[in-house]
Amino acid sequence: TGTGPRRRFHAAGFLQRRLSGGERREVQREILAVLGLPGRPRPRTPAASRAPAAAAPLFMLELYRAVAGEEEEEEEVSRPVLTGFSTQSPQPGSAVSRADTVVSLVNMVEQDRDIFSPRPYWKEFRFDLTQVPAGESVTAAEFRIYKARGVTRHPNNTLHVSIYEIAAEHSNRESDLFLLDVQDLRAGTEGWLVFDVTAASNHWLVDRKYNLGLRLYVETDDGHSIDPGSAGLLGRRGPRSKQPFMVTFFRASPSPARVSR
Amino acid sequence: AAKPPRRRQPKKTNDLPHPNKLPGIFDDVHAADGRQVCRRHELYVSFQDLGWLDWVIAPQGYSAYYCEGECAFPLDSCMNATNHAILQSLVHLMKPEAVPKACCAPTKLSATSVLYYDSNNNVILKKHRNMVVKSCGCH
Repeated sequence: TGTGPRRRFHAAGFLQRRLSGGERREVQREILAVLGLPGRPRPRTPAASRAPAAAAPLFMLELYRAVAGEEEEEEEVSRPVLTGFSTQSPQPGSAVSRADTVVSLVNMVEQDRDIFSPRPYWKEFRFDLTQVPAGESVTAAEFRIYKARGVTRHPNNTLHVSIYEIAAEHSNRESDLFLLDVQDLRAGTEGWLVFDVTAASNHWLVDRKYNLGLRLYVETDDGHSIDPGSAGLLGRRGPRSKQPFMVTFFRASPSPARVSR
Repeated sequence: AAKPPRRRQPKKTNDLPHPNKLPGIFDDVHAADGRQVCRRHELYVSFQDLGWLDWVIAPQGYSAYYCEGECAFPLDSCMNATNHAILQSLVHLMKPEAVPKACCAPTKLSATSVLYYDSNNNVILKKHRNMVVKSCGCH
């Protein structure tokens, strides 16, 4: 009901009232509450260096487009869960359709036992799940890592890539590991590898002390350990658009209790 | 109650309702007496105007549809009326002080998604079910 400079004609032809500073903050607070956020997120790195090239935002943007397309069409298509060797572009699958929230997690720590260390070789990754939404349960979780051609002389040889959850670490002996997923592929293959790590993310959400990360091994057909870097598996030192990340799918718990505002 | 006199049934046709009678799709739907009937309106919330594009990746804004308009008897101009709304409108005619008119409210809602960065640079895709008003009607 305002008048004068506080009202303006919108392009569509109807009168639109300009919000005061207080009203704007109130609107922002309400929208943040709908999104389930306590406050406005403040990403650490500047926007310009985050968005365009990084693998996780690119993947999530593709996922957003797929979900938005589904919402447009209002189709309930049931397709297989996103697992196995795939391209970067996600397909709208049942894991995506069922999820209320999808979070891509940036790899925080990467450790290698590479060709300069005793065998077996491995690569470790760690993700921070402290910011995941409360009151939601994990329906699926994927670890995505890019495989380049590598330095193999035998591109048709089979490689076994296995991913483990680090269950416990010991100072005097090898860590306790829990096998999550295995994939067999040709040494000359190039593209994104997707591993099912749902069990690990469930453990990590139960208690943060279990979050000791993931460990990846590569072996040949005859059981020889191969340095993951030499096999072409890219880590944090790879191009930004091909760095490993984790995607977790959450479903809101059907709790009747809602936060009152 | 006295039996009402028999009326001639109107001739049945296979014609679809006039598209302008479908609420929530077309603008400027008015009842015969000039009142605006229950229909869907749009209020666009621009994330750019809110200065949020440094953390919201997509969409650039949100079409906040809402339902507004009258649910007055007869409800023939509002095709999306429930049986109860028709009955309530009738009772309202008889006892306007005691019984309010039927309400103009969403009849169909759909989901919408937002893609944004959290403070750890993780990217979150959040789906909100039953968030966007697809159509309005009298309840």
